[in-house]
Amino acid sequence: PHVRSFHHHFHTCRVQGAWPLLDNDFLFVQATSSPVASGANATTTRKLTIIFKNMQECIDQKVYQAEVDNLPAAFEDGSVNGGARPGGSSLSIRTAEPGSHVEIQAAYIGTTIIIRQTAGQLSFSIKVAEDVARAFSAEQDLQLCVGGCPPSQRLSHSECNHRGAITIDTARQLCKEGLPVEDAYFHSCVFDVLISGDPNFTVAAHAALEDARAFLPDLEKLHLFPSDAGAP
Amino acid sequence: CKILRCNAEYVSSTLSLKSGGSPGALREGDPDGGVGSSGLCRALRSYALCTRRTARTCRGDLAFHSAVHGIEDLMIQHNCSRQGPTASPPPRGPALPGGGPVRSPGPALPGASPARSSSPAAPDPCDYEGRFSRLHGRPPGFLHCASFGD
Repeated sequence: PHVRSFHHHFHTCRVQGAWPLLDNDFLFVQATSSPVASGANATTTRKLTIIFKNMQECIDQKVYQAEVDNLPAAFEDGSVNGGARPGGSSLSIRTAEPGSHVEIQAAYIGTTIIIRQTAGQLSFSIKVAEDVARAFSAEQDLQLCVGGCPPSQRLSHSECNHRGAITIDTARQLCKEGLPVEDAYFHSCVFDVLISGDPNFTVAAHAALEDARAFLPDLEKLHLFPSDAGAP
Repeated sequence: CKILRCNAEYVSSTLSLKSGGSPGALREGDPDGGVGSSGLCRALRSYALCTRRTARTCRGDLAFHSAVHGIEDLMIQHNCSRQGPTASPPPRGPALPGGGPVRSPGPALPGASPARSSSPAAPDPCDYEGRFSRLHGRPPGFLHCASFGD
């Protein structure tokens, strides 16, 4: 998948299997990815696991797990909030669009998470308070949201062959409709449409840009370009 | 290696047992998991769990290996089962703006200040933004991360 880190690095990542996006004192987020097709370099996230860790008078530990074609509107234990503690309602989950868009509010740590399903893949976006994101020890050193994609796992677009009948011009045209600025989101969109042969991938890139627009405190950093962000 | 943290947490949990006082507080076997009777076993199981978590980074540390053997001895001595409830999670968490000790169970609330959070007019401890703004006189900073596509 494409990863936009906290520090505005933008990488296309070949990571296969389970990799942590976040691992701190309050939150653990793990994305499980597999190749888009047999033998393909590019991978896509098919499972997301989020653990909200037990915290004082606010919440019991809660686990959220989403898989392609199973985007529940509840935590693993069937609950929709942080439990019976006095601040249990400071963690809540709601469905914006059943089966395709879930939003989790964790007010006790200043965090909002959006999980979407589009074109057989899962997208993850988070807005998190700075001191929550920084609350990890040296042992919790692998977090794609913090360090971006490790160099050995980065994928350049020339490493992938496109599938299906969609030409690059058609892919560019499809992506241009929702992403008029030719930034990292646009290039990711073209890459995804070419690699998968599925025009629905435009929706994932467009939604990721909209989430960034809603979540970034500084909109000047919204558009990332290859020259300044390591974008593909 | 964070064995000293495990040691400190164990000492802290057994101190509270001793201050609790009854002789039964040091025996295993309360099926409902009551705080009193199985307190020491709970503390030992937590201690053992803590050492297991730190085993990789502590493998060359003498204090770590002493602790592992000490826990074994104490568990046998007090007839503690290996499986069972553990002590409440210790207070831990990130460096707090303003610093200072925190309340248990569970990690410290980020953005919290103990002096303020215990005052009668304290903000809702589970409203991060409100608490941070009140403590720092400005809204907190936020970060964004995303993963999508293929």
